[in-house]
Amino acid sequence: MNIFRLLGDLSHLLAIIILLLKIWKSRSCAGISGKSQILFSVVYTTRYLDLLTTHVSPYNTVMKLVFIFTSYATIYLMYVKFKATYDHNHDTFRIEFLLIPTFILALLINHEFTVLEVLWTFSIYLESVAILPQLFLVSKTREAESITSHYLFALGSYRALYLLNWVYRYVVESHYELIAIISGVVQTILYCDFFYLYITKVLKGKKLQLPA
Amino acid sequence: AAPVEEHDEL
Repeated sequence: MNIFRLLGDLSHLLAIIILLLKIWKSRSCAGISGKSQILFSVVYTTRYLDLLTTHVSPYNTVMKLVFIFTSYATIYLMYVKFKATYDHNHDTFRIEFLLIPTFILALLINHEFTVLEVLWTFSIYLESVAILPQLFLVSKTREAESITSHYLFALGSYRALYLLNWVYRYVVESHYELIAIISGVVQTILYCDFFYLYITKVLKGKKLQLPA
Repeated sequence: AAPVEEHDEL
C-alpha cells in the first residue's frame, strides 16, 4: 500500500458516498445514469468473487464488501425507492454494446483461462468503459448538477491515482499488471474532457454546462 | 499458462 493507492481508494469511496448522499438528501436520482450504476455492480460482483477464495488483507476485504454493497444500494435507490425521479428518457445507452465486447475481450486476452481469472479480467475491461452511459447522459442533457460533477470528478480521480500507484509499484517493487494498467489508462482518458470542464467551470463556481 | 499472481488491489 502506498499513498497513491490509498488516495485512489479514498477517492473511490468518496465518489460513492457523494452519490448516495446526493440521492438520499435530494430524494432524487435525476442526472444519474442507472445504466452506469448497473455496470459498476457487474464490475464489483465479478471482480470480487475472489472474496470466496483469497484473503489479501482485512482492508481489502472490507473495501470489497463496501463497494459491492453500496453499488447494490445505489441500484435499489434508483430503480425502486426513487424510481419516479430516474431520468430514463435520457439514459438510453445500450449497455450490451459494452458488456459483450468486454466479455469477448476477456475471453481472448487474460492471464489464465479460468472462470475467476476471466471474470476478473472482464471486470477490469468493463470498468474502464462503465462510465460511458453516464457521460452520454450528461452530453444528452447538456448539463450536470454540481454534486454530480463532484461525484464524477472523485470517481475519475480514483483511477488516475491508481495510475500513479502503478508507476510507483513498477519503480519500487518491479510489480506491474499490464491488463489493469492499459485499462486504467483508457478509463482515465475517457474522463479527460470532463476533467477539463470540471476544472474550468465547476471549480470556478459555474454549473457544468456543455456548449450548445 | 504462466501462474497468475493474486490480485492485491481493488
